Amino acid sequence: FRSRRELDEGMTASLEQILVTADIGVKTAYQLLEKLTASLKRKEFDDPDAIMMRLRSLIEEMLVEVESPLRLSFGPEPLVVMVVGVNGSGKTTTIAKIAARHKAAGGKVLMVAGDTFRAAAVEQLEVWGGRIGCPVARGKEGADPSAVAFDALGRALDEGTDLVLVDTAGRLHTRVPLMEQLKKMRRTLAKKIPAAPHETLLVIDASNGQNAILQAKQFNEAVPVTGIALTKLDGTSKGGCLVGISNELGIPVRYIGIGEKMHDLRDFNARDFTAALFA
Amino acid sequence: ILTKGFRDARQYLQGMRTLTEENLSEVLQMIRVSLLEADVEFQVTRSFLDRVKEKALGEIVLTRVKHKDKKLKVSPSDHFTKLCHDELVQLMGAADSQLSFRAKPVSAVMVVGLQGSGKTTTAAKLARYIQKQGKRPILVAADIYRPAAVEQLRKLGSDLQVPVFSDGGEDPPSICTKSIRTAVEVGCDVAIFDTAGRLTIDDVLMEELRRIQELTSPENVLLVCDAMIGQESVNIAKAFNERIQLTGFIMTKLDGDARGGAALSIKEATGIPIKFVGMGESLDRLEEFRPEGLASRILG
Ligand SMILES: Nc1nc2c(ncn2[C@@H]2O[C@H](COP(=O)(O)OP(=O)(O)OP(=O)(O)O)[C@@H](O)[C@H]2O)c(=O)[nH]1
Ligand SMILES: Nc1nc2c(ncn2[C@@H]2O[C@H](COP(=O)(O)OP(=O)(O)OP(=O)(O)O)[C@@H](O)[C@H]2O)c(=O)[nH]1
Ligand SMILES: [Mg+2]
Ligand SMILES: [Mg+2]
Repeated sequence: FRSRRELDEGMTASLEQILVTADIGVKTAYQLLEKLTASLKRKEFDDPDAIMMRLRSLIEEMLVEVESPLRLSFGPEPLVVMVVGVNGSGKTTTIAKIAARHKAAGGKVLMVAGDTFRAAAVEQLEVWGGRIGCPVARGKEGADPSAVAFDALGRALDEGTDLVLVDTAGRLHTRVPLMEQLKKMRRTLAKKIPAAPHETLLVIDASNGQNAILQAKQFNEAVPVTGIALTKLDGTSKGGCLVGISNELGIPVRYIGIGEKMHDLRDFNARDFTAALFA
Repeated sequence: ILTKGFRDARQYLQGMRTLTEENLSEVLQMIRVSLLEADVEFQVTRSFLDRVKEKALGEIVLTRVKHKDKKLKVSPSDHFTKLCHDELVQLMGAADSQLSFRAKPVSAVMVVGLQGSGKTTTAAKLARYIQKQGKRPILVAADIYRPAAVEQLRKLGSDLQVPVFSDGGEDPPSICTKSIRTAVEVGCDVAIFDTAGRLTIDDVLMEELRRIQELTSPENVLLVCDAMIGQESVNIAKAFNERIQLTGFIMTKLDGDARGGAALSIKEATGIPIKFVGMGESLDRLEEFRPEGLASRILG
């Protein structure tokens, strides 16, 4: 007679495999399975469907806590969003998507070409500006990104802009001078508009594994991250790294990116995301 | 920097005189956590640990036979760490950063991968590397989709004084085919195709790659993979490999703290050799692959 307070080994192994291969991370997976075992009723231990449903709802409950779309409520001054993240995560494209959405809703947007470092970064944002019909504030090549952002806020104030989206260069969170540059950008924005940046949006690639958690921690330490956008969820990766990040940091999740076109942006929805994890 | 899993394992074994079946399974579990946290793919982790277990058990038996109760020279902790390390190095394969070049007239290198993995930057790094080998590369802007992709490659090419071929009116397979002719005309002997980022489930774009390969038969087809990639690494590599025959892969952004378990995973699951690693944004940041370096990083 086996005490039914434990999942059997086979079940544990297959659940662990589902969680780990979705990039949920082995430690987070263990925690979830412990929580699962604690929450199951005695008779449910023999019911694989009940176990699955319970696991899904545990994850969904966890993610509902951080489901928090960016409410762009507008006051007399522009709302400033600073977009940050590691190289290639999808920052510039995400800015274009947010700008397109806000413009379609009748708002006045200014995109700021704050990546003055990478080849053709400014040009890339300008192409998007042209497609969306949205101005792009830029500086000279190699200009100080903070100076470009400072001037852009001045322009936004003059022009009655509702929403300012500041693009920054990709950077690895391990590069101290680059993280310092980000802190400086933040201080500079506040010099022009004290409440700016109202949102610091960290863009994370859904195909990342456990490094995403380190990214979130380090960026959050440098500049408080107030929102997350998880991109490339149209790929085969399930974006499970978000579960670990939410578990450890609880940062609001704003958007998901589901493609390369300007409409490929959705508000984060915990239920849909969790369902897709198990699909 | 020992990762927690490995540190735990070593500490666990510190006090022990010998490696036994009991403490071995404890230690393997700690290593497993470490590998999975390093983004080594699930099945690859399992088969790696099975192999390590087999070797370790074999050695335990041998040790008992040979030493009986004589004191061992090497502590089980050091010995076990070395066993894992050596097994990992062996899995990574020999250092082989060879690119393949035809005698004449133009060889080609095709660079492929997911969005944002670092292809354009890596294509330029390869141009610089190939130039240093005394060849005359030409960069080919085969990404017609991404805003300012051509400008990006042009800028990098100009920094290196490497010519860049682009053609606004053509599709990528035609661009690559035409680039070979242009290469001959301008006296270049290696064409490097920078292709657009794509998802492996995008059939149209995967077919585009197959078409480029069919028309130009590039000697080198390199998958560019971000070091931060998680469990999908093997599926992604296999999907590219099934459509086009990869000759190697390059792992980028290894200058960060991503452990890069995908490198081991891809090599183990597909046999595709790791040719280079990207260690930074600037164009001199391309290093030849060293199995030792990557093994230590994955083990932590
Ligand atoms: N499939 C897919 N591709 C995306 C998504 N978001 C961005 N991309 C692609 O990812 C690549 C990189 O996007 P960028 O916007 O340039 O990324 P970035 O973070 O600004 O890059 P850096 O500025 O170089 O650090 C581009 O090819 C984009 O089209 C998404 O949600 N889905
Ligand atoms: N730190 C670091 N950054 C890198 C490395 N390789 C590329 N990058 C950066 O990663 C970002 C994306 O690089 P790209 O070369 O544009 O990537 P891509 O694969 O061509 O992107 P798509 O064409 O949009 O798919 C840029 O910010 C690069 O500077 C590397 O080895 N280390
Ligand atoms: Mg960008
Ligand atoms: Mg590119």
